[in-house]
Amino acid sequence: GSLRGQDPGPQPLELKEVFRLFQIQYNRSYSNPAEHARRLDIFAHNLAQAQWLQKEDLGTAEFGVTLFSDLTDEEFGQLYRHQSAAGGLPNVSKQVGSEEWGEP
Amino acid sequence: LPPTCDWRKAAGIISSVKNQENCNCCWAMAAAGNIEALWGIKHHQSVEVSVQELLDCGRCGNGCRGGFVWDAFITVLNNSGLASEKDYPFQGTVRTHRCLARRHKKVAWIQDFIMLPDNEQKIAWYLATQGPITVTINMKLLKQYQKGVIKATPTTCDPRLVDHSVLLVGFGTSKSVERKPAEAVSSQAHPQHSTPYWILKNSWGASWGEKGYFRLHRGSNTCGITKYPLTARVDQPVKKQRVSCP
Repeated sequence: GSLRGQDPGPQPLELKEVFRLFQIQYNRSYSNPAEHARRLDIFAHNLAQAQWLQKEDLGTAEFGVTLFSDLTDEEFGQLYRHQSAAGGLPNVSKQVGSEEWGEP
Repeated sequence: LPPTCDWRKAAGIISSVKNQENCNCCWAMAAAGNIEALWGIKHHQSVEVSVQELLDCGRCGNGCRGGFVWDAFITVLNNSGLASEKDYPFQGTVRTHRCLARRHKKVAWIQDFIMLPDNEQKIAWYLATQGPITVTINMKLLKQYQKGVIKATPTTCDPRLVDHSVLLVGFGTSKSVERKPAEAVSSQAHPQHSTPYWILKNSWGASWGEKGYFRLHRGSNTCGITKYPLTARVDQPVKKQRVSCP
């Protein structure tokens, strides 16, 4: 009440507005309202995760909305992980080569 | 070792940022970028090689479902080189058993490939003196990455779980303001410290990250960058003095 009549200044965008801007920027549309709601949930989760990463990062990186912000970690992994088979890369150990690795 | 190195500054060495789209072919794009860069450095000739050939002709089948950089190099050796991207363009899908390698002229080839030591100083030296190399990292933090230097801990980005191959194109050091925990932030000026970093070329299009590139902290094995540093060799290794076994 004490702020009534004063210019509140720039306010943080509401989640739905941020999501709408994300959809425009990356040309995203969803097949039905249920899917839209699901993607909004995922988007919110990813934003929260980005905030956590921002807090944890020890460098100068900035984390936030990207073209992957409406994907679950699993979907992102399926899209871009270089090895879809479980287990990933073989556990190659340095024991066999030590400092000689890199020599012909 | 020079203080900075950025192969993007040399004309005709680093090709445009690619977009792998719905194909898990980071391994092929990283290998292609490595060969293109080394070919440009060695022969002073700019080439763009065919990623699609690596996918169609790989011995492991569907390259859009993932693969390894070393398999890309083996494909190049088996096919005696690679066609140009222009002749054999990227489709984003694999045509297994539809390898068209023989139809096209080879524009680049390799002698062999090697894995470098898991030592960031030695990797920097190789990068500065020989050219860009491929590395495989944990891509967990890249999903939310916008810009800047990522410095992770093994907790936030496990260096053992590497799952994404990219091209290492340079390194440098940035002056940065030390970030404090939120509760400790004061109005006083923050101390500056230098952040050594790697410059990496991703294959998710130029609209992602820093115009398609990203930076990782150098010196802390951030996201497992030292786990699989691989590079092709486009020239014969220098002959070393022979020794004789008694």
